[in-house]
Amino acid sequence: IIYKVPLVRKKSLRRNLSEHGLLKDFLKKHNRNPASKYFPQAE
Amino acid sequence: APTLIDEQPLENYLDVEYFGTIGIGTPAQDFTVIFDTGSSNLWVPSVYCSSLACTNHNLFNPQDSSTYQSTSGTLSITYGTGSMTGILGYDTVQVGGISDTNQIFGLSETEPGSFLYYAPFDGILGLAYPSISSSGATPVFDNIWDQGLVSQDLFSVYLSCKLVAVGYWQISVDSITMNGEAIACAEGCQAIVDTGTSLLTGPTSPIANIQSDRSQRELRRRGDCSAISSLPDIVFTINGIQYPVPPSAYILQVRGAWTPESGELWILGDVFIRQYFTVFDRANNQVGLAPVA
Repeated sequence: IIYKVPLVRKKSLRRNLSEHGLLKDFLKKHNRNPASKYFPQAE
Repeated sequence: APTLIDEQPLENYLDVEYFGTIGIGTPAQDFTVIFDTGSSNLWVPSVYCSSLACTNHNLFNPQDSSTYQSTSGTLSITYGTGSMTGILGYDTVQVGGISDTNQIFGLSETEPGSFLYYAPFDGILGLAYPSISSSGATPVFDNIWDQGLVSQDLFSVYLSCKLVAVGYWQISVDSITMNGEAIACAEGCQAIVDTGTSLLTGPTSPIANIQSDRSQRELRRRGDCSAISSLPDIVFTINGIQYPVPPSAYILQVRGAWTPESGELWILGDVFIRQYFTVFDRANNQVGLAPVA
C-alpha cells in the first residue's frame, strides 16, 4: 500500500509579506544564517 | 512581540510553497503544515496561544477532542528561523489516510515575531530523526512506523545515497560544477536534504564563485532576466551521479553568512528537491534522488 499525502501549493510567505508591504522590513530584520536551523546551540 | 522569545527570523520558510493538510483529534481539527525533513517535531497553534501569529491560523482546542491526553511536558523549539513554546499532548493524527494514534505533539502558547502572522502554514510536521527532536518527542513517522502502520520504513522512492550523519538527512556531495569546472565543493562537501528550507543555499564564498561566473555577471549587467535560460546548469555530483539544476531554478540571490562547525555545508532545499523525486529511507539511512519525469 502506498499512502499519498497530497501537497497543495499556496502563496509563499515572501509573496504575502510583499503584498502587505512588509518584505523589506522582514529582510532587514531577518538576516540569519540559514544553517542555524541545524546548529541552534551555536546561535 | 512575546517577552519570552525575541523575534526570530523565518528565512528558511520564506519561499516554501508546498503544504499538506493533517487532522488532529477526534473529530479531526485540520491544520496546514510544512512536511519538514529539516526538523523532527510536530507542533500546531493552540487556543492557549495569545501571540499575534496565532490570530490568523487554525488553533487546536483540546476540549473539542475526545481522544486528547494532556501531559506535563513543555516544548520550546528553535528552528534556526523561529521559535515556538508550548505544551505537549497526545492525540490521533490523520495524515495521508493513516490514523496515527497516541502521537505526541506541541500545542503552541507563544509564537515568535509578527511575520508568522502572514505564514501560509499553521504548524510544522518534522520528518528528521528522533535524535534531534525537542523534548524527546517521538516524530510522526517514527510513531507511524512503530505501530506498523506502513509496510516500509521509508517515505519516498529509493535510489542510493549513504547518509554521513544520522540526525538530519545529511549526505556527501562529490563536487559542484558549472560548464564542467568545479565552482564549489571541489574536494567534496556535506549537504542536508531539507524540505523545510525553500532555497538552495551554501557558504558565502562558493556562492560568490557562482555569482562571479562570467555568464551570470553578464546577465546581471544587462538586467535581462529573459536571458536566464542562456545560463549554464549547476551540476551537483552525488555518489558519482550528476544532478543538474537549471538556471530557472537557481536564480534568486541568497544572503547570509555560514557558521557550520564542520566545513562547507549546503542545504538542498525545495529548489533542488523540486527537480528530483526525493526518497528518505529510514530503514537504510539513505536518501535517493530520481529525476522527475
